Amino acid sequence: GSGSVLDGSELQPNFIHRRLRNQEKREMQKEILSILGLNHRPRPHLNSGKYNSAPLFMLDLYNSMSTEEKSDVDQYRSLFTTTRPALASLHDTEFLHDADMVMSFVNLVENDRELSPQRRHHKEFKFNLSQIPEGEAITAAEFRVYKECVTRAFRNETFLLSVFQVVGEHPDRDADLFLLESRRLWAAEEGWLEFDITATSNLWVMSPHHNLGLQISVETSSGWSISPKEAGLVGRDGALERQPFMVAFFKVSEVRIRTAR
Amino acid sequence: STGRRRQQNRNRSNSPQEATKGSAHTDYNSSDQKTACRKHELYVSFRELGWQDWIIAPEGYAANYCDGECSFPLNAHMNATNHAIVQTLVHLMNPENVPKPCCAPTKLQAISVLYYDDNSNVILKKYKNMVVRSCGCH
Repeated sequence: GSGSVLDGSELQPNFIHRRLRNQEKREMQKEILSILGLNHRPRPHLNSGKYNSAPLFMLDLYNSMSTEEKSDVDQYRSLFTTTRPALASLHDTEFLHDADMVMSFVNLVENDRELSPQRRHHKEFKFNLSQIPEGEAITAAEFRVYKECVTRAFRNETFLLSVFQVVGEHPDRDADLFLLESRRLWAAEEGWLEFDITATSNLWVMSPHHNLGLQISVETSSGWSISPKEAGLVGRDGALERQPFMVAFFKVSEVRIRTAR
Repeated sequence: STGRRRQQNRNRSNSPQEATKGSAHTDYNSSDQKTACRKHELYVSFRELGWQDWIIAPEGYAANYCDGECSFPLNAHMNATNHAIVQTLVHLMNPENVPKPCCAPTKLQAISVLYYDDNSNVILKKYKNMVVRSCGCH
């Protein structure tokens, strides 16, 4: 901790280990931000010191990339499946090989619509894709939600979980929906559920005004609509490391030319 | 080389071979491992730049740099190109006009950086040519 830029060369004893002066620090920061392709230093708003699910997932991917750089691909895959299989899957690491960039998106809105038994319970999610750097094209995108085991009220029950893209909103009636995927799950199942939303994400990037979010709904095997929370789906009020999020893999679609300073 | 140069050489030595040898002897001393072109450590600390609130990983990285002499004779550990080998000899003969080869990176590696943006979204991106892996004479 003796300085920002250290030269550990023992063959240059006249190199002084020192802290950078303020101006030097600013110059260093400017240069590195320029290399990272950032106009300014980000100032995220983080609620707590702990990481929630999205940074944890991304940290998994980061560690798999770092391991891959050091060792054989097969070695890192076997390492990966023994460390945190519940989070980033082998599927994601395959996307990672082709990606230049991966981005996870914070869920901006989560509305639980607890309605009468006759109406459909659902959860809504929205993600802001407007800050994607220029020149990056989405190659794959996933919506991830964690399901906890629920057997108390639903022993031996199965649920039909449906994920919809919201295509139209109306103030006086239910939104227009486009079914992306339905999946049958056991009540006792536990773990991360991944849903492919690549096409949807590409639409949202190309036409931001079409970005009206996602909805998920759950039905029992007898056709009753229940709240996603009852089915064990973790929402905003759940554990930080199990929050729903969206992740997208990108490939550079145009060469970025760094402007001279 | 010019006539003047030859006169100077004649003053210094009886034959070009002796002048070359002399120079070679001098340069060989500077070509030993201590001053020869090689990789040196240089660590860039994101933490020390005060960026730990938005860069999740890494805390910093070993960028390294290349420095050292590329003088005749170029040794095997200097990763010299064939052209550089020829250039060192030409430099020996004609130092005013032909410089020594440069000590520069021969292999660079990318690093991955994991960071938050202003909206607290998380970005993982690979940046090429950030780390010097090996140096050589070019």
